[in-house]
Amino acid sequence: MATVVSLANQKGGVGKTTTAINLSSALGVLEKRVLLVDCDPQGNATRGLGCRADAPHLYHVMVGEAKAADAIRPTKFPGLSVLPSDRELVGVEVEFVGREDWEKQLRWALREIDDQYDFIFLDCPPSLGHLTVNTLAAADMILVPLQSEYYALEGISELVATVRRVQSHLNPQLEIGGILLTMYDDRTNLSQDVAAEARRFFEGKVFKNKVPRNIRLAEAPSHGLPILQYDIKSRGAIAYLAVAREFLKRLA
Amino acid sequence: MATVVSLANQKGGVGKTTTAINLSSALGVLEKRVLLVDCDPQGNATRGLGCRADAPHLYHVMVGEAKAADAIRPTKFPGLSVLPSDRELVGVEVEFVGREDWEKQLRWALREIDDQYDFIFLDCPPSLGHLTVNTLAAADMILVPLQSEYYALEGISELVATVRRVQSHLNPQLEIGGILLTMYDDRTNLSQDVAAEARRFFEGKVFKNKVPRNIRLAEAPSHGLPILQYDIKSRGAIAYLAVAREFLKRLA
Ligand SMILES: Nc1ncnc2c1ncn2[C@@H]1O[C@H](COP(=O)(O)OP(=O)(O)OP(=O)(O)O)[C@@H](O)[C@H]1O
Ligand SMILES: Nc1ncnc2c1ncn2[C@@H]1O[C@H](COP(=O)(O)OP(=O)(O)OP(=O)(O)O)[C@@H](O)[C@H]1O
Ligand SMILES: [Mg+2]
Ligand SMILES: [Mg+2]
Repeated sequence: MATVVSLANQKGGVGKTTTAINLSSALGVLEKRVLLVDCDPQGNATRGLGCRADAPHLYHVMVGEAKAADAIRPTKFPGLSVLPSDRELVGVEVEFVGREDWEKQLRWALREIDDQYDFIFLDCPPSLGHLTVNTLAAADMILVPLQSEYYALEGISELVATVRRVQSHLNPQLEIGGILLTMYDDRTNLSQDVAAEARRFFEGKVFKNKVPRNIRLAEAPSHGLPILQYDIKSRGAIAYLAVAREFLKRLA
Repeated sequence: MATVVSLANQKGGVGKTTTAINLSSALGVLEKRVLLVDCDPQGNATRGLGCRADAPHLYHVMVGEAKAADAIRPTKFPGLSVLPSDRELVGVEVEFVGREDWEKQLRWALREIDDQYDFIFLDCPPSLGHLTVNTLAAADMILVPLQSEYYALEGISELVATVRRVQSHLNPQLEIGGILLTMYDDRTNLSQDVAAEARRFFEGKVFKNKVPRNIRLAEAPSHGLPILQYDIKSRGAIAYLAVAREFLKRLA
């Protein structure tokens, strides 16, 4: 039984996709079997791994036209497979209107393949709509990438409220697995203030390892590579390897 | 008759709100009468100006429960008024299902007050859903903040496709007013590559003035101040004043 992790935060550009790609690939390097599911119609996780999203992809799985196993592809990175997406995924918002149990489509789709992986990561779009709710209904835990800036902190209470709603109506096992500070710059008061505030709110759930702002992380996706393959000596690669180890330790 | 400008880009965290607040407040300093409408349920433009969104706000205007004039408030910044939003705005997605002419609600709401302003800026959420489409149907032009990074460029063709659809079905006058490069760091190849690519795609529509990455821009919203009021000597303030002048020149 895989541990299913939703990477969600409705604030845009906080590092959800960057964390999805680099944490899952780091766990692959640590010899775990990992599946990354791109639940964002932007398809950034798909493109960032150098994959294409020819049919069948997640849209077809969510509307029952294909099985998850038909849409999953291997990547050239150790231990990592991907279930890709593209713009067509937007269509689920329309397909789901008035549909009974729309929230559980992803959960049921993943059921069939979850014995083949240790971890399944779900990269979310910047919203709290149908796709993100589907991931929260399917997940054992949510991991919240939190950009160390003002607006990112503003949206947290809304995200927590959504998690509480999903816990009471759809998925009582869903836990807040952790808060990961991203684009952290310890030279600025802003980052330190946000970190202190996040710890006040979430206490021990804030990961000790932070991901620093590092241009190599922004360059890697244009080469279709996770950071460990793009530049293993970079601060970004060191950070995500440390985050992966802390992630495993917190689970133990 | 005001010029209505939509600040849209479905990619998250590219500087839509930062541009909405700082371009509109810079135009206010240049003695224009400006209204900023927060069309994002996150309410970042509202909070970033230090405003609150007690009812009536944009949700009530969009569903016909209040007039725009009832929801507009003055700010303490010269020439700038705001039509605020909060989380409740998410409700329009449900209200609009099956509703005739849902796309034109914002356009009709703004009709009544557009003679009181020179410019009306519409800050969009990170999506191409109902709210963004409403802004494109109401706008004379779209201004696209483009983060100088890989994923931001990826999403551009989808955004342009949406603009073309709105031009043919809803609003033939809608133009692509300009592309503004944000968080630009001229020391990195990534920024230069993205700028070159944007110019190939959009030619003369790419603003000559770029907004550099500047921590003061990220600090200002936590004080509820536009950059010109927070730190007028900062690179961020100088940049947005130059962008405001170029914006006016391009219109002339
Ligand atoms: N630690 C970092 N240092 C430098 N750049 C980063 C870092 N993390 C992410 N980035 C860059 O910042 C931008 C935003 O990150 P990313 O796209 O992962 O965020 P997101 O939350 O997935 O965005 P969206 O809300 O659009 O899905 C990207 O261009 C990415 O390459
Ligand atoms: N030029 C800049 N230099 C430094 N920080 C910036 C700059 N522009 C924006 N920021 C910061 O980057 C983050 C993202 O910017 P912003 O929230 O304006 O983007 P957005 O496109 O409105 O995001 P969303 O997609 O969530 O609406 C914010 O924390 C903001 O303060
Ligand atoms: Mg993403
Ligand atoms: Mg915004």
